[in-house]
Amino acid sequence: KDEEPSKDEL
Amino acid sequence: MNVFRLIGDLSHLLAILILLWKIWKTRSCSGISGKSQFLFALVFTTRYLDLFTNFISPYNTFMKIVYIVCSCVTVYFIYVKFKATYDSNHDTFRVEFLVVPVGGLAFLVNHDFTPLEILWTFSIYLESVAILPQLFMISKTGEAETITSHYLFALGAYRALYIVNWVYRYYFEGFFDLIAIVAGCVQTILYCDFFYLYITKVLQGKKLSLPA
Repeated sequence: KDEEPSKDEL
Repeated sequence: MNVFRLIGDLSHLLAILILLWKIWKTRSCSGISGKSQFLFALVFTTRYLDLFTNFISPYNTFMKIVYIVCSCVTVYFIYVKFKATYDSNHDTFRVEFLVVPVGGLAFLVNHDFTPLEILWTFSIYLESVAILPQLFMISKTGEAETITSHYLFALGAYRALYIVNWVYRYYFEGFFDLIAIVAGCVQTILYCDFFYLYITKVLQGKKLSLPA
C-alpha cells in the first residue's frame, strides 16, 4: 500500500 | 501544492495569529472557548507526530511547527496566563461527547490500522467538530467580538478552500482522500450559519449577534 498522498497536506 | 491549498493554509495561519494577537493585545480571552482551543492543540499534536520522521518540504515542516507551537501557546494563555478572563461559565460544551465518538470512529474507519494512521484519522475527524464548543459558547452568550468573528471566518475559510483543493487534485492529479474530504465537508458545513451571519452582519459593520 503506497503512503497515503494526503499526508503531504497540513 | 496548488493555490487553493496555499491560500487555505495562509487563512488558517492568519486565524491562529488573529486569535493570539487578540488575546495578547486585549490581555483577555473573553468570548473564546478554551475547550475548542484545547481540541485544536490535540488535533495538531496527533496529526503531526510524523513531523520528524516524514519530511515533505521546508514549508510543510515550518507550518506544522508553527501550528503546534501557536495552539499550545493559545491554550496556555487561556488556562494559565489570562485565566482570570476565561469565561468558563459559558464554555460548557461536553468535549467528551466529541472525543469519545471521534476516537471510536477513528478505530473503525481508517485507511490503515496502524497507530500513526489511526491518530491521523482521529485528528482529521476531531478537527471537523473541534469548533463546536466555540460556536456553542457564542450561541450561549448571544454575541461575539468582531475580532473573534474575523478569527472564525478565517478558520472556516481555510477548510472550505481545502475542499476546492481536493476537487482540483481529484481532476488534475487523480488523487482523493475520502476521510479528509468527508470530514472537511462536515467541518465547513458547521460554519455555514456563522458564514451567513458574518457576511450579513459583520461585513455591514454590525456586531455579530445570534438570535438568542
